Amino acid sequence: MAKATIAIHGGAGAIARASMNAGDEQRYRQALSLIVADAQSRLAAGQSALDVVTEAVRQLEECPLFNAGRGAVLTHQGQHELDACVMDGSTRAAGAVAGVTRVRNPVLAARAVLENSPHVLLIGEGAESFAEAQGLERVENHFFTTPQRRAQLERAIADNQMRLDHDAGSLSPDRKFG
Amino acid sequence: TVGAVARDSAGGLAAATSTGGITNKQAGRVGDSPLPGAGCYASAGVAVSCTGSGEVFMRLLAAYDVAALMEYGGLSLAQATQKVIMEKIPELGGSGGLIAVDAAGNLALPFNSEGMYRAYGVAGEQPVVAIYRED
Repeated sequence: MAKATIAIHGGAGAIARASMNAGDEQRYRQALSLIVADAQSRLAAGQSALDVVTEAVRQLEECPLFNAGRGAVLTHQGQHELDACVMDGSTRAAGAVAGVTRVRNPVLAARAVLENSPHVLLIGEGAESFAEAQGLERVENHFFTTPQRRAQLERAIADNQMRLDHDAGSLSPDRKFG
Repeated sequence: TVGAVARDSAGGLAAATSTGGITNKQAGRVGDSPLPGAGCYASAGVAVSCTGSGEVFMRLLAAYDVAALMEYGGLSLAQATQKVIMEKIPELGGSGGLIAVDAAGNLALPFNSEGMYRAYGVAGEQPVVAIYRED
């Protein structure tokens, strides 16, 4: 029988070894290591794949290094609009939210759509209302902002460009995305 | 963008993807991440989470394309993910990567950019963390 297996990602892009200092690289590696190790433990304990991917992504959303949840990039207007999706391979059940601005963990809202809604994708205010009715934690939009993301936005506006997250740089230089 | 895919001890597969989108994007722009089949997909055969040029992943239904190449085309996980990320996405001018796991527990983490923050592990074994292409 195949073993339980987990993989996670925190975005792709123009991430060059030469452009990242050792401290930043260590922070990324440590965050990824802790989250994947926790997921491994959950799988070893018999948790379902659906529960494990939901929790892994929730933890990634809580880490300000990555472009999701806290630490997400900013729109031209200086706001955060967050999107998430969860899908269960056994049942093809799926849940997703788009354009949410005050749900602390969009992946939990997506999971709630999967479990407690006849729909697949909710957007904007409808998704916010649904998440609130589900009892999910809500925060002010600026909760997601970090100084690095604010600086990225200012550079992108100055250059009149849109940038994928790792190409725009967080702790590292100006090129990464996801 | 962040994501996770897993195969549990009962053989179940699942995928999740979450994102803040693109810096300096137009308000209301939605990419592939919340769209089942584009940036996130799971079936009984494979689970996929994508990251990259959202509009290109949407136009290709990239995550579902991996599943379709496997189910209808008979490709292995490695072949299907390589074809999507290294051939089809670049053909439309896109870049990025994905993570995927199949029903046998095989993993694929291809990307066509310089790097991808990624990690994987099998229950009970040491996890592997990588960032750069040469990792």
